Amino acid sequence: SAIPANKASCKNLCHRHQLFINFRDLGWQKWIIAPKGFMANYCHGECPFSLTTSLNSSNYAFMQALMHAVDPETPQAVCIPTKLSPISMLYQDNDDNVILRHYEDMVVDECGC
Amino acid sequence: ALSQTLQFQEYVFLQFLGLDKVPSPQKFQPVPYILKKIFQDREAAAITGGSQDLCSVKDLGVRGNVLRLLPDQGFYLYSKNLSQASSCLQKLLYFNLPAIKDKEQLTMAQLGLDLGPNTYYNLGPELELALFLVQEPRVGHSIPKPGKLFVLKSVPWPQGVLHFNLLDVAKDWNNNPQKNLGLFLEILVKGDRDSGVNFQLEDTCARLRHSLHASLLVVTLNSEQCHPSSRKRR
Repeated sequence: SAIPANKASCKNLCHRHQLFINFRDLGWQKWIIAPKGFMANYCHGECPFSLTTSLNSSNYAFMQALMHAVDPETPQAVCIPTKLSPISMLYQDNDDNVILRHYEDMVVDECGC
Repeated sequence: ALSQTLQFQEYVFLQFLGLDKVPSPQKFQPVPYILKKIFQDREAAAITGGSQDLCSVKDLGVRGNVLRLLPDQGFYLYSKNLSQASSCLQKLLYFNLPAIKDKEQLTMAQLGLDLGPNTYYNLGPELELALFLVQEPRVGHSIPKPGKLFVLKSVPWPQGVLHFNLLDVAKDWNNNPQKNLGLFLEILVKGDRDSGVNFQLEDTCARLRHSLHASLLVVTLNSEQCHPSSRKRR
């Protein structure tokens, strides 16, 4: 069963963080008509063995964390996106065509180990 | 070195997005209402968390995951005796189709002709719009010979925005790019031109030449990203 972590370590646990992608920062505003940017988010944090069952973890992460516990040379399970969603982009290409296209896996909705 | 690495990474990612390089548009094209609406509907669905079928375009009633609006790259043709002839406007329409990749299947090609807001009200003389498929190469800016044109559509009293289904034509152009010789658009004056309506006619034709805007809306389905719809069992 999961061992409750203290408040300080909770901050370091695997979870979703906000990341806004501003196309102006990338110099892409010249060709992307819309959106101007989007909240892409990212995953970051630790996946300790004691919490692998409660951090939206895969069975694989549990096994990896278990192995890390007995053999520290095995790396810890990592915090990764477990649910992603698409965005639509409206842009102009080099032939002056206006294109509306949907791109999969652009926004992190959920993270897990 | 860091800059080069970033450029390389950007190139790889743009290829993944279906682009050969960072686009640098020469001039901004107007975004048609339908593309804006589809984009806004998708954004709203993303916010509310509703399920989305990214491989169909509900608003247009077709399967597809990439929508392209191709601008007309053609030009006006001027007859020396235009004022005496029954022609009000002649234009060659040309759309650059090679932008469509091999893995994509064309599911819709709709020609949009916007004749401008003025055509809703005072059309003046009775006009007729005729759209032809150009079947033989022309020399320079010459007007296509009548025998080398295939009549696609004829619209009496054209006004506002007109749409034409050109899916079969676009498929043929896409399979045989050398056949893409464009379309010939002509707006004709019906009946005899008498001197009384001539002034009004010239004004109407000039307004049409000024306001006419043509574009081809193309919808494609990428077979790698979307599976073909399964047939219903009887």
